[in-house]
Amino acid sequence: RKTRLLATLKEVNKNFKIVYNRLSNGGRGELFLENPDEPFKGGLDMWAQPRGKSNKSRLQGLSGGEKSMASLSLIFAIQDHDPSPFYYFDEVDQNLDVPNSKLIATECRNRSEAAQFIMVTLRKVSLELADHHIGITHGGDGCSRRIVDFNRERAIELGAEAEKEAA
Amino acid sequence: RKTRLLATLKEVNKNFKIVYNRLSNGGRGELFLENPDEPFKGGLDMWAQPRGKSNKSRLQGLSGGEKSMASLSLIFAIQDHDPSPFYYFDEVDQNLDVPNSKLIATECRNRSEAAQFIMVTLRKVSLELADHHIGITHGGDGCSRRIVDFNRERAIELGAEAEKEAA
Amino acid sequence: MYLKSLEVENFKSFKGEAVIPFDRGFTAITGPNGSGKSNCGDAVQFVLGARSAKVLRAQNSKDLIFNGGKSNRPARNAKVTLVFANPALSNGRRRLPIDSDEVRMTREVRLTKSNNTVSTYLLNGEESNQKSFHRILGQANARPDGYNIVLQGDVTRLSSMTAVERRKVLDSVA
Amino acid sequence: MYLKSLEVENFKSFKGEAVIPFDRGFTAITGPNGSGKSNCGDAVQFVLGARSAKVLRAQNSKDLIFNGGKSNRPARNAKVTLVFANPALSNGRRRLPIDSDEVRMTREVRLTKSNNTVSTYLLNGEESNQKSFHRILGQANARPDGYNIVLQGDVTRLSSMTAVERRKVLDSVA
Ligand SMILES: Nc1ncnc2c1ncn2[C@@H]1O[C@H](COP(=O)(O)OP(=O)(O)OP(=O)(O)O)[C@@H](O)[C@H]1O
Ligand SMILES: Nc1ncnc2c1ncn2[C@@H]1O[C@H](COP(=O)(O)OP(=O)(O)OP(=O)(O)O)[C@@H](O)[C@H]1O
Ligand SMILES: [Mg+2]
Ligand SMILES: [Mg+2]
Repeated sequence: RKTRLLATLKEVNKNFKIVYNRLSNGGRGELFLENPDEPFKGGLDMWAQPRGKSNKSRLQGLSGGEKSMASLSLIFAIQDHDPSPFYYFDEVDQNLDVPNSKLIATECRNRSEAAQFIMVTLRKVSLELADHHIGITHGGDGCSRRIVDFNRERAIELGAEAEKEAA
Repeated sequence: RKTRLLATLKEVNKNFKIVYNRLSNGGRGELFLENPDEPFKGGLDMWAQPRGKSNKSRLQGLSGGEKSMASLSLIFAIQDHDPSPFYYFDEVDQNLDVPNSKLIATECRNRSEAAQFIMVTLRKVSLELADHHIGITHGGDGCSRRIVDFNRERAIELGAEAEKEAA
Repeated sequence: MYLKSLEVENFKSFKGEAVIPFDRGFTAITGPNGSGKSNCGDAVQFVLGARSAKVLRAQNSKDLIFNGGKSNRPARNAKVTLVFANPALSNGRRRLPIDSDEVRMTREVRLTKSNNTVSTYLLNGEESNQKSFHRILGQANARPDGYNIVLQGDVTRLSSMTAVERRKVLDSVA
Repeated sequence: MYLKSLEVENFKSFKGEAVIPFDRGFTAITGPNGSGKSNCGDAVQFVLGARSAKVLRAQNSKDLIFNGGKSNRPARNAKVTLVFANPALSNGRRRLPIDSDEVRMTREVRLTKSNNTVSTYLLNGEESNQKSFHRILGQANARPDGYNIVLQGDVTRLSSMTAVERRKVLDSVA
């Protein structure tokens, strides 16, 4: 059991370094066991240093968006360890700014050549990069239904229409 | 201590019903003590029924955005109980769609006549409704600085520019 | 192998039948707050074998059955079918160890007369059970754990969990 | 009464001095991820009397001092000043019980030679302490608790906390 965990950690950590470096444009990430001799007695630390920041930064002191980018890198690193034919992501871009949302949507798009990616999102950047679009709505009566004849323009419009109405 | 809690609850609950009804376009909200006789032995339940939904819905089963609207209504209800001269909100619109973001930004705008409201946001709708705009950035060297000559157009551009670059 | 479509019937906020077709590649689902987007994710987890009702934001399996919304009659059952495309690969084998081009995996929960819930599993229309679902999906690596399905809030939870909880995540994929 | 400006010096990611002017009404702060927006909120909480260093996402008060970023020298002190406009009201009284049109409340944390931290409080340049800050701010209802300051993540925390935790929130404002 211990050898299996150490082997999994080694591989996931290798993936994590590569993915985090790509998603943070040059930052450095690393996974550490708190107690390498007795791994089940301790936890697993995640350390991430965004580009341009000090190497002393702790995960706790990073910003909301920076933490999400580190966590998403770990999720992709775990997926690479044991690839699945399809993935489902639910609003993972909630607290990301536009450039980071684009990095994540592009990462999903690239990965969707090898496996199917389905992503729930409200962000325009992600909607633009998707191949297919599905609209879900409720008609004020509490019943969900799929919007038929839905495509990229209608998806972006759904957000923009509401924005126009908002302005 | 018990009478004070019950009096506070009565007033906050009255505010909560009014605010939630307004922020959900007609939904119904209510706060309940789990143990009204011995309030300190139990907790405080928050019940919210968005417009068009069943009255059996539990907070746990609501969507991410619906929960946030209920929580924000409670925050405003607490603020009304003991008004302060200024308020600071940090990305409270993270998981809201455009119409809900507009409702919250409009609520802040209306309340900003009686008290100062400062809101950190990445959303265009909120930036459009604010009176004043402050830009913060870091120059890739890990040092934060304020962007001078910043206004509504530049604020919206900051998001749009990144969006253009993203498309 | 990929998910061709999701068919729901009276599952959570979906009244009656709804079919959501998927393609290969990158698909985005969008819509207003509270419209039912996360309920689609819950539907997928429900068939794959969610760890517990709590993961589906439900107190118990009764909460998974359409409750009527504002003014409709509550349903007595909820059914979800995942339709997988399962073509034969060049070596003649298939990702899902079932000998058909399309594999339909159905899970249904029904209220009995005494208001308890009964769960049934169907594989291409024939009776099955959760164990075989797990075995079949496990062979294709389509398991519900290991962050193949990232539910709303999971990303923030991963960055704020304790180091021991994070090590347990690694345990579950080791 | 309103917050006229926030002056920070070597506080968290702010190297050297920075002044952030505020107006009455509704002000929006925006900028990229990791730029320092939430650090402004932490600076406000730092002076108002944050419940603990943990609320400021810091292990201890040393983490509040600019650590140099990529290639600068780490600082030895961090200072934050809240500048309040405090006009006399029509009845001659002022919201903050201090007899001046402008009230500057400063909190500084410095590293000593033995690398411990020392905190000092200044009111309009004169030495003060946390207790008087609490008393003065309490009179104007500008307390740090009760959701006057909603930090990043507080909204989601409020909807997912237990009922007992939520009742404790009410206790703190009763
Ligand atoms: N058994 C049920 N019967 C009817 N409606 C239900 C049932 N269970 C949950 N719901 C409703 O489904 C809605 C939640 O949908 P869901 O979480 O999928 O929204 P969403 O589209 O993901 O929204 P968001 O963008 O806010 O995350 C809630 O309004 C809830 O009341
Ligand atoms: N003592 C310190 N010295 C230097 N940098 C620090 C210090 N403490 C925190 N930081 C840095 O400040 C940054 C966090 O800034 P902040 O949380 O304000 O970002 P933000 O603008 O709110 O971003 P987001 O939109 O993602 O929430 C982190 O990159 C962190 O490393
Ligand atoms: Mg959702
Ligand atoms: Mg922030």
